[in-house]
Amino acid sequence: SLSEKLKKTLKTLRGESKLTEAHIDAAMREIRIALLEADVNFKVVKQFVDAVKEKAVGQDVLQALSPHQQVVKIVFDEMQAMLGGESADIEFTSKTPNVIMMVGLQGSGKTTSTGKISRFLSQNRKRHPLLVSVDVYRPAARNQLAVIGQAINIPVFEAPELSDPLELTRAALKDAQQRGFDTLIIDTAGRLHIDDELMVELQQIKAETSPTEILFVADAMTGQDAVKSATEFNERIGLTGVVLTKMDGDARGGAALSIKQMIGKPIKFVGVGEKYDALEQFHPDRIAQRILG
Amino acid sequence: FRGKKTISPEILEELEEILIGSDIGVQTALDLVEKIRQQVNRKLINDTDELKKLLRSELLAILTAPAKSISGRAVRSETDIPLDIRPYVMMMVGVNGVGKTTTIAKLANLIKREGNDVMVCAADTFRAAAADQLTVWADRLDIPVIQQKPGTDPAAVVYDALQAAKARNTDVVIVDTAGRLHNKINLMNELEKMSRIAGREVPQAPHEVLLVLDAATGQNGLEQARQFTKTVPVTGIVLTKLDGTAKGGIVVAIARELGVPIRYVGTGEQIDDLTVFSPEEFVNSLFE
Ligand SMILES: Nc1nc2c(ncn2[C@@H]2O[C@H](COP(=O)(O)OP(=O)(O)OP(=O)(O)O)[C@@H](O)[C@H]2O)c(=O)[nH]1
Ligand SMILES: Nc1nc2c(ncn2[C@@H]2O[C@H](COP(=O)(O)OP(=O)(O)OP(=O)(O)O)[C@@H](O)[C@H]2O)c(=O)[nH]1
Ligand SMILES: [Mg+2]
Ligand SMILES: [Mg+2]
Repeated sequence: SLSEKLKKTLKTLRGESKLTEAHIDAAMREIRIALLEADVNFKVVKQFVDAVKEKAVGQDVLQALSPHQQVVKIVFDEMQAMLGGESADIEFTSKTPNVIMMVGLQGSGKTTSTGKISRFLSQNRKRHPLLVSVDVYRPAARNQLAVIGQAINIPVFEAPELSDPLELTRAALKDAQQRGFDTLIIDTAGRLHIDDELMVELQQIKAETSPTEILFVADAMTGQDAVKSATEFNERIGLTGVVLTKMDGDARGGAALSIKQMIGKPIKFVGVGEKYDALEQFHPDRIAQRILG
Repeated sequence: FRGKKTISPEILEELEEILIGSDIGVQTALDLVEKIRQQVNRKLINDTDELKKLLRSELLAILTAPAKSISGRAVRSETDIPLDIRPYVMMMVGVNGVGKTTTIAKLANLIKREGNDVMVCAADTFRAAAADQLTVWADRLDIPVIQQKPGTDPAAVVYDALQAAKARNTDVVIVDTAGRLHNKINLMNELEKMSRIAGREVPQAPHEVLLVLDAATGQNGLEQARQFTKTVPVTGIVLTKLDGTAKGGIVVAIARELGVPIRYVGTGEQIDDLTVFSPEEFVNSLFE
């Protein structure tokens, strides 16, 4: 583990009164490798290591901790601070309905997360959500959301005669307003951040609905590419938060730090399974522990 | 790396970043850069053209080794399906959302175009509308699909499909399985049972097990490959979503450690977006 590696690296620090730069450099090499192996983006690793080095060099060697424990604490605290920060709750306004857009790359877990989040909002936040899928491309995508809606007893707006995402959006919004739903969650089709036409489609849906939340749904096992897609979605559409899915796997989840550090938006939910109750709020300390191994 | 330059420490640092950024893994990246650094120090490599040449040959050696070592059993592409095995049973496996179902449609299309009778088996009886999704594809391709209602034991659907295939003298059966995380023991056991049932109904089945990996997967892809190859007889990898910005470098680590050949590459969401893996094109794209 990282702690064991740092112990070896810093064993010559015994008897010293300060954490020297030479020792910290050796420790930073170990930390860099550990974070890259945990899938943290290499640019973010650089920023992280610089931040930790700044905090560590010249610090008094504390009596209560061994040098490696002290460095581990600085690393853990810095990672938790980078991951946490602002409020990670869904924001609501008095508008009716509040619109939440679910966006992201293909297969990341948007449709499943739409079900999970609507169930959470209904049971834990006393909201009355209506769901709609504007994925007119993927075979049986709208069926999938309909089946999910049935399973969790949350209404799904359906208009099989419509095949244009924007028309569907307008019709669903109108239906939500007329039937008094206070929340409308829009499940969008998976798309590449480099697909200009489809990114414009998201901008149009946003313009149509003025959402209070645009959640980027990202797979926890994503590697170095996480930064590219998250940054592009944020720059072109504007995100208000992130949902990190498939955290019930054994991926270290470095993508969480990469995304949070690069776009500065909070991780609002974590998907921890395929069932519709497998949703957790984000705990920066738990994710920090996991990334650091 | 455009144009011929002399090799400076900055170039080597940039190379390390490109390699790490492609997800080939830290250790592999550091090893490759170190190998190059030593050759530079011994004046065996003098400019970036020679550096690229060495790097290409190192990566190609890793990527082409598996195909050379797996002879006989597995096919290189849909054009190699052995005519004496009927039904030839293929199974698509992998974690959630990587593109298994879509890849089956693409592959079924290629196999049908070769003049084979293809049948698909909707053995994902768990996820919402999974069978519906495969059925839409099957209808578009005008090929039969065997399915059961949600919640049915997936091994039972495999059994049904193989009975039907034998009765109809179908050439190829492709089994779709539910996405599953490799650290879920019960789900991996379920997969092993499906494979075992197939082997009981058709000798040597499944003849081809393709592990589907998302090109954007990080180091966890190696663990996925380790666990799936332990559970079922994986014969090849399909690397999907290479039309995105991810490089899919994790297949280098997988080729190195497990020797599983990469069979196909997915390059989009349409039926024709599947090509036979080309190691040369893959290595070239790492530097684009
Ligand atoms: N284990 C696990 N599986 C998940 C989780 N979230 C989603 N999945 C699974 O991931 C797969 C993809 O989920 P979808 O909801 O279809 O993903 P999507 O983003 O809507 O996909 P596209 O619409 O095609 O872009 C399915 O098999 C889901 O069951 C999670 O937190 N844990
Ligand atoms: N851009 C791109 N998208 C792909 C590719 N292959 C599959 N997809 C998309 O990825 C998403 C998931 O594909 P599926 O075929 O449902 O994946 P799966 O592995 O069967 O998913 P589960 O059964 O839920 O585990 C869909 O939106 C597909 O259109 C590819 O090569 N490129
Ligand atoms: Mg979806
Ligand atoms: Mg599927």
